[in-house]
Amino acid sequence: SSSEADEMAAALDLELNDFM
Amino acid sequence: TPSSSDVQLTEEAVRRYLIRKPMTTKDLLKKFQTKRTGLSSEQTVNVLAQILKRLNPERKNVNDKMHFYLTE
Repeated sequence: SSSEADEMAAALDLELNDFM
Repeated sequence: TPSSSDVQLTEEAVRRYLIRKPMTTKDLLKKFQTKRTGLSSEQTVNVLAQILKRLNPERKNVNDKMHFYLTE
C-alpha cells in the first residue's frame, strides 16, 4: 500500500539522516 | 511453482539506477518493492540504507526533494 511505502521511505530517510 | 523474486536488491542494481538518473529514497523503494524482491519491509530499508551509505552518492534537491545520483 502507499502508506507502507511512505513508512518505509520515512524509515530510510531517518537511517540516512543519521549517517549523512 | 512458488513465485520467486525477480528483482534483487544489490549494490550493483542501485548503482545502475543512480547513474541513470537522480532518485529519491521513495523512487528507489519503488524499484525494489517487497513483492518483487521477497524481502520484508524492514530488510529492504536496512539493506538499502547500507548500500547507500557505502555508495555515498552525490545529493541534490529537485523540486524540494533530495535526490541521490552517481557519476561514472
